Amino acid sequence: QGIRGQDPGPQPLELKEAFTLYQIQYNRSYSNPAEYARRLNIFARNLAQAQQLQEEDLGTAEFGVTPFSDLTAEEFGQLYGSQRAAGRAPNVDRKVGSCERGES
Amino acid sequence: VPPTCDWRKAPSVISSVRDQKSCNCCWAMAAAGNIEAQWAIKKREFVEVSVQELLDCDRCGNGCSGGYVWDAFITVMNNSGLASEKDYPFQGEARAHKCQAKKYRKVAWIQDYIMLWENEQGIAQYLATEGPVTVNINMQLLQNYQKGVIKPAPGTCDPQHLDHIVLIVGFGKTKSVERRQTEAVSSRSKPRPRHSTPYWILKNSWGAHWGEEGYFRLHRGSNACGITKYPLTARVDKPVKKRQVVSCPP
Repeated sequence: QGIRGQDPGPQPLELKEAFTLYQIQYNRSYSNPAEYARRLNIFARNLAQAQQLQEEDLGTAEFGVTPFSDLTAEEFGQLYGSQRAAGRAPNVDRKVGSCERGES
Repeated sequence: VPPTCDWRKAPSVISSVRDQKSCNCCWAMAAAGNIEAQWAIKKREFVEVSVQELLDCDRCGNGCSGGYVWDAFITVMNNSGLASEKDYPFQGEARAHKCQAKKYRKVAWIQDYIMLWENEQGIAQYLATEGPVTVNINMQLLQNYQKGVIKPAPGTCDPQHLDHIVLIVGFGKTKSVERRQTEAVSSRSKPRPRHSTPYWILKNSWGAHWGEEGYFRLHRGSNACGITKYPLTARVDKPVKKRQVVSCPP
C-alpha cells in the first residue's frame, strides 16, 4: 500500500518487483520490451512524485500506487480529465448551457 | 449546518460508484449521481438513471471527450426525464445521433437546476438540507491518491484550472489525532499538525477500486482545487410553499 513505509525509495530490483505486483493487481500487460521499460520508468517517476506529494500535503492524504501509476500526467489528464471542463469553461454569466467551447 | 453529513449512510440515496473507463464522461456520471440522490431524497424512491442517454442525447456532441453538468441537466429537461440504467445501459462510448430517449420509460425527471454561491458554508448547508451537489475540481492530485484528506500545499492544485467533475456527498472532520497510517517517522517527513481537519466527501467515477472505495476526501474551507467555482445541482421537486424537511445523516 502507501509508499511511506519504504526508506528511501525502492531499489531497482524492488522497483521491478513493485511494478510486477502492480501489473498483477491492475491486470496490466505491455506489447513489447520497449513499452515495458517505458512504463516501468513512468511507474518509478510516479512513485517519486507520490512521495513528494505526501511530503507537501498538509492533510492526512496518502499517495502511492494507484490504477493510474503507469500513466504520465499528460496521459492521465487526457484519459480522465474532462478537457471541456478545463479552466476554459464558458463564461457562466452568459446563457448557462451554451455549447460553445472556450468562447470568451 | 450540522458538524458532519454523509448521504452514503442514508439508505438508497447514493448509487454505487461508476467507472467511466476510457470515456471522459465524468460530467454525465456526476449529473446522474446528483439526479439519483435528489430523486431519492425528495421522492423517497431509489432509481439508477441512464448515463448513456446523457451521452447519446448530448446537445454538445461527443460526450466522451468531456462536457458540462448544465448540459446534462438541459438534456434531461429537453427529453422530459431519463430512462433507467437498466433499460439504457452504459456502453462507454458516445453515439451521437443515436439518442434513444423516446424508446424507454422515464424513471426520473427534473424541474430545474441551480448554481449555488461560491462559498463552502453555503454549499455545506445546501448539501445537508437538500442533498448532494456536483462540483468542478482540479484533479492534479488524484492520479497518485490512495486515501486520507487531501489538503493541498499553497500553490499546488490550481483552483482556476478545473478539469474534472465529481459529486459532493458529505462532509466531516478528522479526529484531532488521526494521522497517516503508514506514517513512518523519518527524517524526511515533516511533523503533521494534530488538530482535526475539516473535509468534503466526494464521489468519483473511476470505479470502486480507486481511492477510498471510489471516494476521496478534500480539505474543506480553503477552496481546495477550486471546489467552490461551479457547485451545480438539479431540482427535482416543484417549488412548494411548505418546505419538506430533510436532513443528512451525521
